[in-house]
Amino acid sequence: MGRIFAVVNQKGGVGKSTTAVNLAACLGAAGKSVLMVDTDPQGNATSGMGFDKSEIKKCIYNVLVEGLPVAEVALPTPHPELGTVFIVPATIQLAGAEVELVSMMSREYRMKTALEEIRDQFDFIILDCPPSLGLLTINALTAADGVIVPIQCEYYALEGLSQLLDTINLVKKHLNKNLEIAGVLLTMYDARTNLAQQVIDEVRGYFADRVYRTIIPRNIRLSEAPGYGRPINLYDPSSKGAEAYDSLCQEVIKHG
Amino acid sequence: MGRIFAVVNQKGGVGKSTTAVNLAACLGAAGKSVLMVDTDPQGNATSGMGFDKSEIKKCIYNVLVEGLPVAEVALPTPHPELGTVFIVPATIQLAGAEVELVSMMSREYRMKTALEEIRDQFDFIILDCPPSLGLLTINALTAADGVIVPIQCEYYALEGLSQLLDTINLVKKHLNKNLEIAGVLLTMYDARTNLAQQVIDEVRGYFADRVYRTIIPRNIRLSEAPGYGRPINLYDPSSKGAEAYDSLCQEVIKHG
Ligand SMILES: Nc1ncnc2c1ncn2[C@@H]1O[C@H](COP(=O)(O)OP(=O)(O)OP(=O)(O)O)[C@@H](O)[C@H]1O
Ligand SMILES: Nc1ncnc2c1ncn2[C@@H]1O[C@H](COP(=O)(O)OP(=O)(O)OP(=O)(O)O)[C@@H](O)[C@H]1O
Ligand SMILES: [Mg+2]
Ligand SMILES: [Mg+2]
Repeated sequence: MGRIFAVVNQKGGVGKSTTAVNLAACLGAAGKSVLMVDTDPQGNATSGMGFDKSEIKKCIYNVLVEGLPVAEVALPTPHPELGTVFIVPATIQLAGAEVELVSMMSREYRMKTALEEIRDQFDFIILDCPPSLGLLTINALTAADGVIVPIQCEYYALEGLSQLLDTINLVKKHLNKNLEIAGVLLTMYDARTNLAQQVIDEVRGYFADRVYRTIIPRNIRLSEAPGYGRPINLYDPSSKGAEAYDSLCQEVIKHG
Repeated sequence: MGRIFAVVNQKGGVGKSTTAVNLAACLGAAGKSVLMVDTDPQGNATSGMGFDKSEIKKCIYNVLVEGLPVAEVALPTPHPELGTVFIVPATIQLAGAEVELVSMMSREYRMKTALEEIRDQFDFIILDCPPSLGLLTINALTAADGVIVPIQCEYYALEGLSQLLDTINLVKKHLNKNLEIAGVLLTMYDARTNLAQQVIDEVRGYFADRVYRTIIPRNIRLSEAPGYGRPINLYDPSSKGAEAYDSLCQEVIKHG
């Protein structure tokens, strides 16, 4: 039975899409079968994995709003060397979904219901979320077993955590009682920033053993890779970014 | 009559709050009277300007949802050396505002109406927005004369632009016919990233003369300053970040 992770943080630009793409790619390269679902209307995870969004006819919008089966929308990645990695893409069509979902039946469970049909075909399902706590993120949290929370090693990133935890607890109470925090991932670590260590200490103080041992460093190759539509393990396998995501992949395989 | 700017981009982490805080601070130091309004529930601009959110009793929530006058909520910054800089803060209370606003009368005009009362008392009013295109951002766009669009010099940042422009055009057509793009601000420029120049060329090709000449470099001091609650012109006035925001301030004074 596939384990479902939602990559969530309403703070913008903390590395959600970068984590979703590179974790999915590393899990595939490690021989796991993976489905990545892009629930952000900007579609960064879709293009970061190498898809040309102008050629995509059906996306997560059709699944959530029209009830199309995931099997009819999922596509294999353009990188066969990654093994079994499929994606449910997002296009601009998704921009109107939150407004449309508000008045629909079982609006918070549409992702969960859609994924149930195909869950057994994958070892891992990774959901990339937009930088907000609206219905798209709520759908991902309701469908997930675990939440991966990327946190940038910068001061502003600490401020939204209580709101995020409140939302996770509300979902756990009303929509998905099995939801847990799978792990907190420290990202964009730059040893030169004198606050980085303080942020790390504060996050470890707050989340204790739920913080992944792997820390993702700030690494220019990670920000270049999406421009070539290749995950980091294909764009620059010997970079610090590739090593870090590979180490995260091992942690996730070992204990989620 | 104060000129109102909304700092908007639904892509997360592009430097919206950093731009709002530092532009407001530089305009104040240049002798202008400034009101900064934080419309993001994370309240980064509020803490970045030095406020302790736990001590704030009233915020933009009370203005938008309860109709409290701005004059009763606005606070002077804790930095008298900035001159006349006031802020309408945001606290966690704002997190529920978008849901509450959906069913309210003239829900898109509440910010515009609130600012009309005090607009004559300031030279500039700067609105920081959350990373989404929901009702809080729509309120800011409806109230604004001009939009400042920060764009990170990275690949992913280019993807959401068409959605942003669509939203600006919709607001211009239905809610605020005078709305213009005041300027596009290139942020976090890092000459070592081989894509940065391509992003700049693409943005200049698309927006032509609406791109500010000032480019904000990636500068560690900018990410440290919020941890000390001080804008960059007080935290490290000789840094590249401070020079860049001062140059932006001059451009905004000269022609918005
Ligand atoms: N470790 C890293 N080192 C350097 N750059 C990074 C790193 N991780 C992500 N980036 C870059 O930083 C930017 C923000 O990352 P990303 O888009 O993955 O964040 P996000 O949380 O998904 O953003 P959003 O909130 O808009 O969805 C992107 O341009 C990305 O390429
Ligand atoms: N020019 C810069 N150089 C280095 N760091 C920067 C720069 N501008 C902003 N930062 C840092 O990058 C992070 C993102 O910036 P900021 O929070 O201002 O973006 P934002 O667009 O307001 O994010 P959100 O979408 O969450 O509102 C912050 O930690 C900030 O301190
Ligand atoms: Mg993203
Ligand atoms: Mg912000």
